[in-house]
Amino acid sequence: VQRMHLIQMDSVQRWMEDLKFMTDCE
Amino acid sequence: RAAAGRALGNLGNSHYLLGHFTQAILFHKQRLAIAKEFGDTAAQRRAYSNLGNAHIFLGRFDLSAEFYKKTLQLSRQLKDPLVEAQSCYSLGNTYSLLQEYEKAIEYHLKHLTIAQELGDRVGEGRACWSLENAYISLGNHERALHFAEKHLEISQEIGDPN
Repeated sequence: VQRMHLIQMDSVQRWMEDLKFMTDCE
Repeated sequence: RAAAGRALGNLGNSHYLLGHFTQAILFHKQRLAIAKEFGDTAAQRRAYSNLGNAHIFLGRFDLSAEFYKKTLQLSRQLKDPLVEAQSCYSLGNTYSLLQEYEKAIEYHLKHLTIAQELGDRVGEGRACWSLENAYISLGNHERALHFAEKHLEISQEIGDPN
């Protein structure tokens, strides 16, 4: 289960890394 | 007042980029209020998207999902498929964080369809990667394998060895 969770998280982690620098500018 | 709205949005974004997420939310909420006052749906859409992003880093995934749904609704109203695709991708990832994998799959599939329509191979690859992981979490290895194969094919095509 823990391994599944880790696999699950890699695509989400990548998204969150990109999200840190993502803003919808005025 | 319209300029004040833009300034508030910029302040929200600056705080966000500095990692001041609570401050960012305060500014984006004020920006949203002014956008509503003017009936400016494009600015409302941006504010909802920024609010969704900021709540992710405060661990309020439930609130992020609500803001992203508003973003999705307005992107459809504004007929902006790029933003619609991005909203679906955000919702898919947010529902993964909430461990609601069926809903995550629903939105990642919507993202996949739009990416295919737009000929966006990078987006399509990311959708396949996300779907592969969501299906693994549900124990549906057959579907996971299907999307892993598509992900591999697209990664090779776009030259992404990672």
